[in-house]
Amino acid sequence: MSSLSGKSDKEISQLLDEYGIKHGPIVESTRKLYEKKLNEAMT
Amino acid sequence: TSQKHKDFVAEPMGEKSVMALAGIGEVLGRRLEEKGFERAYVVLGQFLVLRKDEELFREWLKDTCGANIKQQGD
Amino acid sequence: TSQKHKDFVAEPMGEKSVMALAGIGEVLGRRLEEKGFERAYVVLGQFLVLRKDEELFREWLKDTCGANIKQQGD
Repeated sequence: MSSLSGKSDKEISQLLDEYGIKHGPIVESTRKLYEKKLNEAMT
Repeated sequence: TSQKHKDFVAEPMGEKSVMALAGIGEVLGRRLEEKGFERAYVVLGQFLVLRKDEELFREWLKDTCGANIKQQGD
Repeated sequence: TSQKHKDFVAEPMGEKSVMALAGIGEVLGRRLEEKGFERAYVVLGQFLVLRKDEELFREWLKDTCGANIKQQGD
């Protein structure tokens, strides 16, 4: 699975919506949490 | 400060829209909404996370919604 | 709520340390400080940026400083 860290905030936000993961804005202090949740949802 | 800002601080921000913030009109408001900052309190959160550093916050606003100097100041 | 929390909400949080937060003791406080969350208001900012979502905030706390269920609850 392509590493999420290379994706833009917008792409991360779209992926979170695709996986139905509730979220707020993707900012520096929240990005790591959302990437982790996406990784969990993708595996 | 503008009347808009006076109105804003006159009561708890609660669930107010991001467009209730002084300096944030229709255009900037839409851009902020698209990035997940629909509510004024979320923008406040970002300001606090940036340790209330005005410089950083202005830069963030400019990067996030293209706010110009005046709008950032408001 | 704990006495610590009562004390905390009894006055404006101002520049209080992150360790003034209920549930955050020496160990968790150090970890949060190391990650830039030295002040209580920065943690508040994170809660707001997470849209005041308790579940997300609990998960973030656990990931960031290893807070257990009880500490997250506090």
